Parts: sequence; structure tokens; C-alpha cells
Amino acid sequence: KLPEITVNRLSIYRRYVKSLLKKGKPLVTSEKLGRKMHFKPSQIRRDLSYVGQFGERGKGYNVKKLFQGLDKTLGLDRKWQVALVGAGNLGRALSAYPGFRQHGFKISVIFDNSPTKIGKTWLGVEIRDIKQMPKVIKEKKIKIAIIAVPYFSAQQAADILMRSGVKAILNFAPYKLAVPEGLKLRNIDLSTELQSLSCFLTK
Amino acid sequence: KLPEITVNRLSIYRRYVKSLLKKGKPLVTSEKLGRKMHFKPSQIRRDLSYVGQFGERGKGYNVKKLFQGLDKTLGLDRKWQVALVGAGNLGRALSAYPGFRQHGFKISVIFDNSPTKIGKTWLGVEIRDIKQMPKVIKEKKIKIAIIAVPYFSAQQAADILMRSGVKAILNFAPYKLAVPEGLKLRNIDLSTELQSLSCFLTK
Ligand SMILES: NC(=O)c1ccc[n+]([C@@H]2O[C@H](COP(=O)([O-])OP(=O)(O)OC[C@H]3O[C@@H](n4cnc5c(N)ncnc54)[C@H](O)[C@@H]3O)[C@@H](O)[C@H]2O)c1
Ligand SMILES: NC(=O)c1ccc[n+]([C@@H]2O[C@H](COP(=O)([O-])OP(=O)(O)OC[C@H]3O[C@@H](n4cnc5c(N)ncnc54)[C@H](O)[C@@H]3O)[C@@H](O)[C@H]2O)c1
Repeated sequence: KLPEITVNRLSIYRRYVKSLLKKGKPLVTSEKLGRKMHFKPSQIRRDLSYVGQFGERGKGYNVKKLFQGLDKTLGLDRKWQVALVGAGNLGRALSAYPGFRQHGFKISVIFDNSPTKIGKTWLGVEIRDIKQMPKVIKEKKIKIAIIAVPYFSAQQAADILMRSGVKAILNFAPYKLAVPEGLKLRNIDLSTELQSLSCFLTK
Repeated sequence: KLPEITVNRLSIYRRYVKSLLKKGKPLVTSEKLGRKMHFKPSQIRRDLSYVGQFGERGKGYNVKKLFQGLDKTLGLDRKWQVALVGAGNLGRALSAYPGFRQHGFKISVIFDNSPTKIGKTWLGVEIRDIKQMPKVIKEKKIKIAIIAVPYFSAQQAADILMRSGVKAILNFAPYKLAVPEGLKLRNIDLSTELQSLSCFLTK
């Protein structure tokens, strides 16, 4: 498996290579990629060898092939359905964001436990009762979920998701979830992000 | 300066030590901390030595002193005013979140360039014209800002922030900002986060 730090770089390369594709550029060198994205060309060449892409000396990489290789490695050559748990402030912003769909991620179902939310629809997606989660996630064969519930409900939400067959979770709740070996978990703790800024500013 | 990965761990320790403080526990060992938070006790002891905290052999750490040391290192023993740039979907969720204030971060001013937003107030905070940003940020001596504008406006927003005296930025726009040496920048690219999940699921 690729280290996470490499995966982050691959998705930054993909964004830039996509813009080259749109401009109709046929080739690009690792030096040009390095200048544009502030990475060392040797780092870029090593990363791209992971996705089976090799440039021709003096000519560079074929932009179309490079994009396809990056897309395939990142799993973006297909569509992914995503379950969102928690229809609160953050859930609403995430469900309204067009950027996910552009990368092939569609928030196709939303779950909540509040009677004032269940039954509403956001941009055509219905908010369903969390009690329905096992049935709906199995039916739609959903593998990716986002947790946007309060910290005290996060573990319970994760347990139901895992029992329903979800294999990868993006967690926004400030709580250290206990998950089994095979599950992929990414945590985003926005308070911790701000603390890294205040820590830097504290001499 | 502490490596970011250490800062992330310190803020997880702080969250747990805070709960011990609330329960009135006087002491805690690195073994107990390790069991609760799934980190190695030797890693915890090394990290805590960074913040000048040393446990007594066989007894552990003084919970109150440990919390104060963590607070001080993370810069949480004081209040921080934060400027939010972009009053859109994400900006609204961030400004509504009570968790930031609990850690001493107050979103005290919001900027936008849309006439339909300027002049509104969200939870008592006025949305101001981005043209006022240099004046207001200097007046309030704001050092931390969050960027929540579209990717094509992100660099312009960052440039004005830096000219106004901001020293640390949390950026949500999917754009690689060019910033000078002394500025602290944390990027959150939610599409990249989802890509790390799809990459993991792609065999
Ligand atoms: N809003 C932000 O900008 C922000 C910032 C940092 C962290 N977070 C974290 O993200 C999470 C969501 O934040 P928010 O601001 O959207 O909160 P919110 O209170 O606005 O929304 C939470 C939603 O979860 C639902 N919920 C509660 N318990 C549930 C359960 N057991 N099952 C299903 N649904 C349940 C609630 O009905 C509500 O709709 C929280 O953990 C919060 O700490 C949010
Ligand atoms: N909403 C999400 O969940 C989400 C997820 C991932 C990434 N993002 C990123 O976060 C940023 C904000 O997303 P959003 O969903 O809130 O977008 P949005 O379109 O809802 O809001 C953007 C706001 O920025 C304002 N704006 C535009 N140009 C500006 C400028 N030059 N100066 C000041 N204000 C300006 C607009 O008037 C608007 O109010 C975007 O870069 C987006 O890619 C958002």
C-alpha cells in the first residue's frame, strides 16, 4: 500500500496534470511539474514510478497516459457512492459541495437520528433514519462513509457502518474511533488543525 | 519547532488529560495514557518531555501540571481571534461550530465579496467587505485566518491576509498557495481525503 503522504502528492499531481490535459499539452517533464508544484523532480519521478508511469529522457511524460495512470491508482476511474452520517451544519456544507462529484464521489444517502431532519431532501438526496443504515448501505453496496455526528455518537455510527460493510471512513468528530485492522480511517480534527497554528505562533 | 505529527499527538493527549482533570484524577501514568489512546507509552513519555513534563517513576504525571504544560505549548492558555474569509456553505458551518471557542479560538470577523452577504451577521459576527480586510485585521491584531473561498480566489485572499499581518492560515481551497517562509500554512483538501480512501479500496 502507498504511504498516505505519497497519496496526497499523487492527488496534487493529478490536479495539475488534468489542467495540462485540458490545455491540450502532449508532454510534460518532471522538471516542469516540480517548478509548478514546488516538489523536487526526483521525488516526482519516484512517485510516478509507483503508478507505473515513466518519462522518456529529454522528452518527459505523455500527459494523457500520466493522467490515466494517476486516475487508476487513486481509484478515480470509477464512481463511488458515499454515505454521510449526520445532517447538521457540517453535513449540509459537505452535501452541497459540487467538488466531490467532480472527482467521482457522490453523497448518495444521508442518515440522521433527529425526527426534524429525517424525511427532508437535500439536493435530491433523502435524509433517512439511522436505523435504516444497515439495510440501505448493504442494498447500495456503499464502501465509503463520512461521519459528521457529535463526538458522543461517533463510535456508535462507526460500529453500525462497519457492520453494514463500509470499508473506509472519513471522520470529522473529535473522537479517537476504535476500528478493526482492515478498515481505512482518516480523521479530520479541525480544532487540532487550529491548534497546530496556535502552537506555531507560541514562541 | 515541534514536528506537525507531534503537535497532533499533543492535542489528542490534551483532550484525554482534560477529561481526567474533570474527573478529579490527581495522577496518570504513561502506560494508562497509552492504553486509552492507542499510543506507545515510550512515545508519550518522549512527547511530554518536549512540553517540559516528566512523570515520577511508579507514580506517573501530575494531571493538573500536565494539562497546564500541554495548554501552554499548544498556545491554548490564551484566546485567539480568527478571521474567516468566505461566507459560503463551509464558512457557515465553521462559524456555527461551538467547538472552536471551547479551545480558545473565536471567529471574530468574516469577510466576503458578495453584496448579498456583506452586512449580514452570523451569531453576532458581521460579514464585512473583503476590501476592509487590511484595516480590520490590523485593528484587531488578528494572526490566524481560515480561507473558505473558491480555489480561483484563494491566492488573492492569502496575499491580502499576509500583507495585513496574518501569520498562520488554515486553507480549505483546493489550490497550492504560494506563501513566504515565515508563514504557517495548513491545507485541508477534502477531495484528497476522499481520494486516499478510494486509493486504499482500489486493489
Ligand atoms: N461545523 C464545523 O465546522 C465542525 C468543525 C469541526 C468539527 N466538527 C465536528 O463535526 C461533527 C458535526 O458537526 P456539526 O457542526 O455538523 O454538528 P451539528 O450538531 O450541527 O450536527 C450533528 C448532526 O448529527 C445528528 N446526530 C446526533 N447523534 C446522532 C446519531 N447517534 N446518529 C445519527 N445522527 C446523529 C444530529 O441530529 C445533527 O443533525 C461534530 O462531531 C463536530 O465536532 C464540525
Ligand atoms: N463545502 C464543502 O464541504 C467543501 C468541501 C471541500 C472543499 N471546499 C472548499 O472550500 C471553499 C469554500 O467552499 P464552499 O462550499 O463554502 O463554497 P461557496 O461557493 O458556498 O462559498 C464561497 C464564498 O466565497 C465568497 N467569495 C468568492 N470569491 C471571493 C473573494 N475573492 N473574496 C472574498 N470572498 C469570496 C463567495 O461570495 C461565497 O460566499 C472552496 O474552495 C471549496 O473548494 C468546501
